Amino acid sequence: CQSSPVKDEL
Amino acid sequence: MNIFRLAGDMSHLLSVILLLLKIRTTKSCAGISLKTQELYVVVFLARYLNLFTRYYSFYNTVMKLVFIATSVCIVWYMRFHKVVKQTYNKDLDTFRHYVVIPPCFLLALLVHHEFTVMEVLWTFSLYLEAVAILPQLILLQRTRNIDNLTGNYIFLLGAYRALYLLNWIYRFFMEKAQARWISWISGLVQTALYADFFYYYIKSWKNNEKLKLPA
Repeated sequence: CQSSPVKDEL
Repeated sequence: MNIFRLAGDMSHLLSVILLLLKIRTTKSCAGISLKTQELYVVVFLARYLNLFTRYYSFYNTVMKLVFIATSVCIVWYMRFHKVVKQTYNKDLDTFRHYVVIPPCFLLALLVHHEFTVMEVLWTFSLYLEAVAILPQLILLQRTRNIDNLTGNYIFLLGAYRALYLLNWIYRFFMEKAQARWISWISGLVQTALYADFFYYYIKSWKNNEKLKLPA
């Protein structure tokens, strides 16, 4: 599975 | 940051401010589901854990604090405020919301990007948020006259994730961002649950009549 997406969203 | 995400965040912010204003000015929470509000507290606490570990921007930090604070405040009003709690439709708000928590957590344990505490909780918050509106929509069908503030609150709440879907499309094509299947599918399910509400809300707005959901 991919690396986790950047959590810059709310 | 793009216009879709900013519009989405503002729509979300406006929805919680509208709800707080409704409760504070009318001293009533009639038509509002406490179950949905409690699910949102769990969603925000599970999702914003990185508040203390990662600093993205002042905006990001402030908005996370605002969402946590307002959701806790709304639950406090509905549970403990002596006047407001009398107006809670306890007999209509019967969705057993604790039933949706374990399946969402289990799914997060099975389907996630990385198997770490933060990532699983973040994924859990996405799955939970997708279904958190269910108690509120069910309560709406049981509520005879839905006041405008409540209708607008739910419309803005639904609009925020719909705008996030546009934000993800934008980021995928414009920023060559990676595929975010978990966010995309959760967001689609969440927005789809509002479909019939959107239909009746826009219809009532066009015909300038009272919002009414079929039972």
